[in-house]
Amino acid sequence: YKRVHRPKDKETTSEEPKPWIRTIYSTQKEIVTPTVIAGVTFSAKPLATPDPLEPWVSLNKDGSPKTIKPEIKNGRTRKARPDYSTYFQTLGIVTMKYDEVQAHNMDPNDVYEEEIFIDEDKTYVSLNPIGRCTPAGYFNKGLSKDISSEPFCTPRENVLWKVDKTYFVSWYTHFFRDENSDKVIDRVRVHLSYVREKADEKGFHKR
Amino acid sequence: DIKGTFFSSEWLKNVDGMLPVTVDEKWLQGYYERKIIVSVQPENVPDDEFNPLLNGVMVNMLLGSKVAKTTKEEWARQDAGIYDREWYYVALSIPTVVVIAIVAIYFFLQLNGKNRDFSDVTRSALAKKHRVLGPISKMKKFKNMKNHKYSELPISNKSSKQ
Repeated sequence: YKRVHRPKDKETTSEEPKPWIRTIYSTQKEIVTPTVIAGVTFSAKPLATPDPLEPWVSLNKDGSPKTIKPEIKNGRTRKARPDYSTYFQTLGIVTMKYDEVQAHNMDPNDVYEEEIFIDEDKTYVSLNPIGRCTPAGYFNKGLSKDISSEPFCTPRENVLWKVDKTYFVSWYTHFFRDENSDKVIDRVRVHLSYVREKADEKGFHKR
Repeated sequence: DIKGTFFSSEWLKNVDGMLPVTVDEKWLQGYYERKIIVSVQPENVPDDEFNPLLNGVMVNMLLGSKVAKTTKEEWARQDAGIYDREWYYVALSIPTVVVIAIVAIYFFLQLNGKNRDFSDVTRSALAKKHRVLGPISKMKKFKNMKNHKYSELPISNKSSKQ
């Protein structure tokens, strides 16, 4: 007979994150209400002094969240929040005349065109603590693993989703573009559908 | 409206790029495990043109294993001041009863030692085990058997010369 082992009490809080006020677009004030989903606090109030080693949330293969704590090792930051490169930027072309550029090797009648990347509006994106899905996070699916999972990063194919647990479905937002205007689609809808499976395709996972 | 679809979210802001999904037991429809496909429908694709299989990800939805441990229930009972000591009483009572019984039997046998006589029982039991068979002619099986009596075989007289 062995007595039931009682582990040490974990520090928990039932305190709900309180709303806070922020100023957006220079003048507009907004009340932000934080929400907690699957242990992840969305729209949380940022720290007064930004911490470069502030933990961020990544997603496991099945879409469950996990907290990543950046660390400095040998003078370099490891496990830092991912850099999105130009995935969420829009390509723009700036045209400049000779008067503006005044380059010595430019013909005065020519027009100089420069490609620039325009950052997206980060007003609401910045409130999301979870690392965003980019094409770099795509995986291969299918029997021969030769089909790209676009636009999904999570969940990976054939992962297990257990009842009563919360998983995040994540996709690359710029994948959905309007054919005519090439603008990113504003709204999407997520569907879960049954798949008819043959007897030999049925999984027999541990019960 | 989409065939085979059992859950459709509201229209979401695409800029969020994610949706938390909590798996509901009802979705399994009584099965232990079901294969589902997760798909995203953009606003510019109408329902009748949307095919979830086109850009969907296959996922196995399952009920999950149930842990048979009663640890948490036991903690709750302990917190309420109820301690499960039945095992303790059983563990103590069984050897105690046995010891008392042995002591009682010992004294009972000591007190009744003089009044006890099993000799007839013992004798008859031993007699059954060690009975004398007797001669074969008296045995039931061989009683009526006609057996010739032993008679000596003729022996030729031997002379001293031989």
